Amino acid sequence: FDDPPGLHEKTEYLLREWVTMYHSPAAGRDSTKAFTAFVQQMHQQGILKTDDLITRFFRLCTEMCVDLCYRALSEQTHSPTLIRAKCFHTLDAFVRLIALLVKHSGDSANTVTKINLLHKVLGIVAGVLIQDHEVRCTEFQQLPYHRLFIMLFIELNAPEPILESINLQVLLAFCQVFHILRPAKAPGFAYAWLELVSHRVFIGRLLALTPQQRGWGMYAQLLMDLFRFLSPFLRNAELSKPTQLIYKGTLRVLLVLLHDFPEFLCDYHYAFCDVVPSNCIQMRNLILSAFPRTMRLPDPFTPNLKVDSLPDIAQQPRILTNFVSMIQPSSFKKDLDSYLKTRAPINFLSELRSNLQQSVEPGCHYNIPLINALVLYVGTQAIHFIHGKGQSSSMGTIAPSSHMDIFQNLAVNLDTEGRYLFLTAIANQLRYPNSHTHYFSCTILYLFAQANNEQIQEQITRVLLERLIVNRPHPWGLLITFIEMIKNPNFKFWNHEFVHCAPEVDKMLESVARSCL
Amino acid sequence: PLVKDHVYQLTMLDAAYQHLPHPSDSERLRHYLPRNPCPTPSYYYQL
Amino acid sequence: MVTDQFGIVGLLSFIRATETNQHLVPALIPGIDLTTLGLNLNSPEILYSTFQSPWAEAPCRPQDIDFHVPSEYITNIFIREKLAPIKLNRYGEDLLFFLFYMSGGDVLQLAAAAELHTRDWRYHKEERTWMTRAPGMEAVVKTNTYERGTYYFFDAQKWRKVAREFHLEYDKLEERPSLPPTLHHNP
Repeated sequence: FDDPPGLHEKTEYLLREWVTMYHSPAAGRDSTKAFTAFVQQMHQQGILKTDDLITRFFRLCTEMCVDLCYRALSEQTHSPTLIRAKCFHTLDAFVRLIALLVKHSGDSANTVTKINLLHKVLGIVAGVLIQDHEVRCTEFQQLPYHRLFIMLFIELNAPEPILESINLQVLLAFCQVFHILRPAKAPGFAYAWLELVSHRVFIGRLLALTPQQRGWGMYAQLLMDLFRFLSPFLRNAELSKPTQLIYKGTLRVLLVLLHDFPEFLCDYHYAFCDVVPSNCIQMRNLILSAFPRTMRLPDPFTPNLKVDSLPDIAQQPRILTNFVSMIQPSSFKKDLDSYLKTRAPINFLSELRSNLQQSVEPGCHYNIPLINALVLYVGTQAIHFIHGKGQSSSMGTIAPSSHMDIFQNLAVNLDTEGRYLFLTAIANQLRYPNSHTHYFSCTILYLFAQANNEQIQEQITRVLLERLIVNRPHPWGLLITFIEMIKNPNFKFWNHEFVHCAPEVDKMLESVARSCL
Repeated sequence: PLVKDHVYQLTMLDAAYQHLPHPSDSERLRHYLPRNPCPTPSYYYQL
Repeated sequence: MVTDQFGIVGLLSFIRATETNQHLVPALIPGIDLTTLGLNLNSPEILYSTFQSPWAEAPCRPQDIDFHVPSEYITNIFIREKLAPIKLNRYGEDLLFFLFYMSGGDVLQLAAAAELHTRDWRYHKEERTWMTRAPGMEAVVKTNTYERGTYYFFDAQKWRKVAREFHLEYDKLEERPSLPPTLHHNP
């Protein structure tokens, strides 16, 4: 609003000038000569006089670039290649101008000016995108914004000393703008967004090149944005083609992460499983199958595998999510801690179910993040308690205990939906050899053995089986738990009615058993 | 059933599906040897 | 037994539904064979540096990846006009094979194939390689459906021609590739 009179014309003139200078042979190496001359023109036109004018200049330039793209896209006669060449002719020039202004604003030591300018420009482009997205609705086109973001990101990640010194802030700025433009906020930009977030330079910078893994938390946040967006569409049975495409694209990205950065998936598995819908079994298995590259997994099918004696089995896995803070309200957390210590207040158990049923998600009867956090918190407290006595997890050491009281109470008192979610939370901890996998494997087998009604055993079987009958990968902890359950005669697995309730189930269990044994 | 917000998101996603990003959108313009994708026989080398 | 969707019967009914209704979420059962997504999951190399796109069925080709090179190396549109246009009939076989093997899925691959065909190379659809008669070596057996003799095969791994005795069935040879009408417009 309130652009000073004449600013629009001035900006249009300057942008045209710059595009011509950028493409001229006299532009010099990386357009530096053209830039020096152009900055003079910006000064003469008074654009650099105030922060407000610079902001308006960038917004007007962005809008002009976007309008040019919409006009090119509307020309039906042109091939996609030609349309892109016309759009990128101007967009790439504008990107270079932004990159040069960011690099050369303030003196070379003053990184704050540079980063502030970058934040400003990214915010402006995001603002124009969101407004365009709202105004044009299904006519919205991602092309100009996608090009601006990716080419600016690549330009600002060139191997230049001035850029290396501000690289972490540059990455942070882009992660913030991509979080602002997450698919739930700009669904018309979702495909371009996933292209940007999974671009080889972006992944390389955030997950491989940035020291001390300082890009991991930012990248995890963006993946969570993606899972949250997909969740409602994957929870339903019918997937539209557009949703199937972005779902498959997500699987590809996760496969690259599983192959190149398994430790990243290990560290953030908890946060991801909190948002991946519980019926997205293969995607969740993919996340849970990650294990540190330095680790050699023993073959889970090894006869008489002694899990207790594996070197890594007592190692505490890194979990970079503050899951304890998810246990709300604080009064509930206080009672929980008190119960774990003293088994009081005694009504803690009887009120447990109602505490878990305060769901915020529309369509969900339970607070799934709370169930997940409760299970992991009680489990880690139990491991701490067992190790504190110099013992390791086993069917004999995990009970009796206040921790197991809680798990058994949940197994017995929840309805089938709640119990399914509770057992899913346990199964989400069955990963590579570590102290959590070990404890929760013993726990789910203990609950199976101690069950006072067959429905509990049936649902334990269901939760494990649905993870085994999907295509690979299958987490190591899941396999060893299921093998133990079907092989160990103490569990009398094959005697249960639900094992033989239908020929397909028989066949399925037989085939899983055969592949396991 | 999807809530209103999610229906809107799905509608916008369907619209975006009609004009997916192209890999060349993330690549520098190639003036000399631009990409020119076209169907080649399956028995040719794709990679 | 549990009668709702949270027990074994619930799982079973979903399995039955996915077998009949293909639109059901492949995410669930049986999920997708992840080896078919175009990623070489057993590769000893990292995957992300050639990751082309979440929707691409194959990694980037080398020429698709921008490396930071001095700007003088990059073909500027003004230089472009001064460079000779691409004329495959002026290039040696080595370059034609290079363009063929490097340009999978691109019109350049077809154009290189057509030029090789012009030079009496033939693409064997089963052997999936190029072959030509060895100079001065006539076929020892010749019928109207096949012949036998010594031929040169182009070995892309060793990047050279290899002589080989071969029983050649004519219908296994590809006809001359036809180029699409709309060759690339340069902007």
